[in-house]
Amino acid sequence: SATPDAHDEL
Amino acid sequence: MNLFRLLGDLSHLASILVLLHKIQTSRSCRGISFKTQALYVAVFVARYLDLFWRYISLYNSAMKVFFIGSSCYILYLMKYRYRPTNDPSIDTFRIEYLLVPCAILSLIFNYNFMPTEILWSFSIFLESVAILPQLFMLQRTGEAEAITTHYLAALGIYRALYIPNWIYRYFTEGVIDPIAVTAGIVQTGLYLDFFYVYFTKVLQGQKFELPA
Repeated sequence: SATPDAHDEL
Repeated sequence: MNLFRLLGDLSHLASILVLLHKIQTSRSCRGISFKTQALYVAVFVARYLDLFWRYISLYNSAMKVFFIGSSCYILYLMKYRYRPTNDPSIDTFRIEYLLVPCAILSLIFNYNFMPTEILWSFSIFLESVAILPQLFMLQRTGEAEAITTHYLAALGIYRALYIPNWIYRYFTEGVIDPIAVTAGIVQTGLYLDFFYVYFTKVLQGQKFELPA
């Protein structure tokens, strides 16, 4: 998803 | 996933492999700050425990397992196997000056006031300053082995590459993560002095030495 709280980065 | 982020992550991976290589081949952890390495364990555990409830991709999970595992292994090497080569008397940065402000900041700035999100914010803030004991140690000793500087350079490049990644994501996905971006810019900024010496000296074949 495109919200900051997706936290898909390492 | 975009190229900047991939190269950044690979640089992060490379930095840890370089550090392990340095410790294993010289059978010594001289010049490495135990405090910085311990802070990285705290960062990775606080951020990557979401392995258990958030699945993003195999790549993402594998990297998380690697970062937690390798950082713990490095602590083990420093604390046990190569303990005599670790000199705490030059590793004198007071980490409570980092931990307490980061804890307070994470309570104020987070995306949701719940333990997992506060831990995530805490890990982002802590990562941005975790290198300070190491840089402080470098400053004190005034010099470093080339391989140690390659480790630091790879670590700094990883963070620097995340910045174009955020710019790219802003334009392609319309996403912006203010906490990660702010902390990331601070973190990259901490490396500027180091980068200057690294690129003008070490990469020209000279020894890493700071002006007295």
